[in-house]
Amino acid sequence: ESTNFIGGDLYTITVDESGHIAVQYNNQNDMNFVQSFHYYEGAEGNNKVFENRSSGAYIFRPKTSEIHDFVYEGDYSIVKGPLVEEIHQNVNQWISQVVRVYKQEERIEFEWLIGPIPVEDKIGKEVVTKYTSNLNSDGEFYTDSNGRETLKRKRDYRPTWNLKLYEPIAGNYYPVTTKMYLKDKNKPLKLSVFTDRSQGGTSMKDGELELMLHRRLLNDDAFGVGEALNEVAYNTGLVVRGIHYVYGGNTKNLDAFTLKEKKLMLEQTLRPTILVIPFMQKNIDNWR
Amino acid sequence: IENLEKFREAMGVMQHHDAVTGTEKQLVANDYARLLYENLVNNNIVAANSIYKWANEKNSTTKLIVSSCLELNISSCPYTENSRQFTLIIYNPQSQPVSTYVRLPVNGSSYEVFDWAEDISILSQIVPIPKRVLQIPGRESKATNELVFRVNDLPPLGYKVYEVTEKPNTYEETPS
Repeated sequence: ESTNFIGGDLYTITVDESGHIAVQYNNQNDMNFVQSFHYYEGAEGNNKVFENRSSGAYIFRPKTSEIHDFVYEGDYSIVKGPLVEEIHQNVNQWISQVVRVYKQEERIEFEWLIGPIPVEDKIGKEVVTKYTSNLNSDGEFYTDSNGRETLKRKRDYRPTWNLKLYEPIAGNYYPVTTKMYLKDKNKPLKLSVFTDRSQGGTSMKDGELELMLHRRLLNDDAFGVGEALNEVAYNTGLVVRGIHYVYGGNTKNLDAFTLKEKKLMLEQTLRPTILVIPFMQKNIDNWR
Repeated sequence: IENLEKFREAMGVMQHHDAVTGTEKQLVANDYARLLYENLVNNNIVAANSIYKWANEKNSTTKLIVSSCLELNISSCPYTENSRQFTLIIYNPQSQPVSTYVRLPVNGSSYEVFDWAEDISILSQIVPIPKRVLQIPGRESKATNELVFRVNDLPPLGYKVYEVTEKPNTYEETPS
């Protein structure tokens, strides 16, 4: 059957005209978001003075505050079945993803595949994903930082001194161990992203969550490692694959919402271990 | 105990700040990968012994061979994609019951998944692996599909056993 959306009963997830993934919440018409990929160009310099410091393994430092968009030149296909519905999307030659919704699960999975990042143009690139929602977050977002305590972050702000940022992108990036979210200032709405590894993240515009996915840089940042973050395997740059769980909605019943979030976070970090044994006759009663 | 001790030592090394953040030199990163891989594989023996004990089969004459799928992140697992029939032990490391989905790289297009605990065949789905994943440099896998099924009520710090059997194709392919 020809179809152009997934999402089961909870969501309507489509690929919009620009190639971005558009998510509409079916039961909460006032909430939606769009997912898209972008990149920054890494700063390059001789590291002699602060202004000439390169972006590298230790520091993220884009060349300018300009975020670059990708031209979505790929295609997509849809898989639907009794257990899972998926959009398989190719963004370009080296970025693709699977967007997935399982039956009986409320999370939306974004399984991204990035690389090898091309550097033939001698420009280091740092690829990010953005979830742009209609929430009015008023410059505030939350990160779990060291995995112990979730902290409120405010764009272009530090709680104990007057801040003037000369590098607004890098200055607003914070560590995300497992979770990052934002809340609407006026309505009981929340949008959370759970990562499967530690990443860096920010919210450069209201309603937006941005996470760094993969970096390939051509200069050392002179903080000690003595190598550019230019990992190579099989004679080409690395390919990375990972998953974001996105979960959001109405927080009127905050206890239930928080409980679901905690379960999701544990599911990501303490996934079941799968062991395979060749088929053989066994005493099934014993195994039971 | 010796295997476990080596694993503990490897995990100790992995707590160095360079290993946590990825700011180690490339050669060191390669060595960390080697350390982790060797110890994960060696600990299959520890896992096999534990499972045999739980299953009251420690006196069995059949040697239990347990393998872990370390490349599931790139939809690759030689043990599931090269077998028509295999048994899965799914262990829950959480201290609370969990229901979740399992995805296994396979070659065939139709499988029966049998839940030993419930004594029933359960619903499963075949999903094609995206082309870009098949093209990941260095990926040596024949799997073209993933078998998806739901694992219900995995006990806390416990396991469930599933048997997977490939079914013959029930449809005829048309030339087009």
